[in-house]
Amino acid sequence: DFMSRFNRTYNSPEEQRRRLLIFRQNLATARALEKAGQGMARFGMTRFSDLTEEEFRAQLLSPMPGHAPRPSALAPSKP
Amino acid sequence: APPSCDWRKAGAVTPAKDQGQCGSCWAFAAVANIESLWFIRHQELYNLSVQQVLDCSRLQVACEGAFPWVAFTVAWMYGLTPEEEYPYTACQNMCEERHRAVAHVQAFQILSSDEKRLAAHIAAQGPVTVGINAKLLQFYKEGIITKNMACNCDPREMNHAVLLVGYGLEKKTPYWIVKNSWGPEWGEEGSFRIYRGSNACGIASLPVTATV
Repeated sequence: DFMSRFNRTYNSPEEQRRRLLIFRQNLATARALEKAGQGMARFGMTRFSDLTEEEFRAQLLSPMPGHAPRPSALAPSKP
Repeated sequence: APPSCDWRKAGAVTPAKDQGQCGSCWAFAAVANIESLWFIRHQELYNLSVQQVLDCSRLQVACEGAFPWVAFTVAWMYGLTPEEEYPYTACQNMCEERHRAVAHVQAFQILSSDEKRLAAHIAAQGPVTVGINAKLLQFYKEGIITKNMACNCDPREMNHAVLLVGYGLEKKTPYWIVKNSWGPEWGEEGSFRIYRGSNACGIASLPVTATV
């Protein structure tokens, strides 16, 4: 269902097995999150369900350190 | 602040775009902020070019992330072009300066992290770009990410930029309405809702907005 819905193909049967394991772990995480939310939110299969947390971070996210220097404002005239 | 606010209902928010496999959320969130503010001020809703921001950012690797004010600086220097004239490719290319600009930025400001003041600012002025720890969003489908769930994401670890487009209250749970950049198929038509009032997942840690 996941592979057809999100148009996924894998290079080898080994890779497919590995992705299935990740998928199962992710579904378990999603169920636990949903339980913690006590009915206020639904978590489950998304197009990111075959990615590990590290892969998800690397592909979609980018760190924004809170302690980074913040600019005061734009200068009044353009360079 | 009024009890609720949703700039989508006012037609001030373009449909969610998809950043693909490029860490360009900072550009999407900042451009979405400019799109909405430009509509609120000029009653013209443009899909503006995120690609122009990536290409003209002067960053070494724009797909590895940056802060939203980098995008505001690009918009301030060049003005922003419509998306259809400078389409998104999910990778950084050379800056093309020949395109016409339809929206301009005068300045930007970093806002207070106080969520009541932030809500008042959004209701009065328009959507605001924020950082967030996006850990929980990998499996999000719909509903409100509650305070309990937010215990699983460290508010100090911001790794994604999004746009606060409004707020509300459901079953006594206050929430923010947040526009994401993972396409309209993801979440609630490209958006998600998260608890408002406890800096859930760092949602109020770094609010920043342009002035148009």
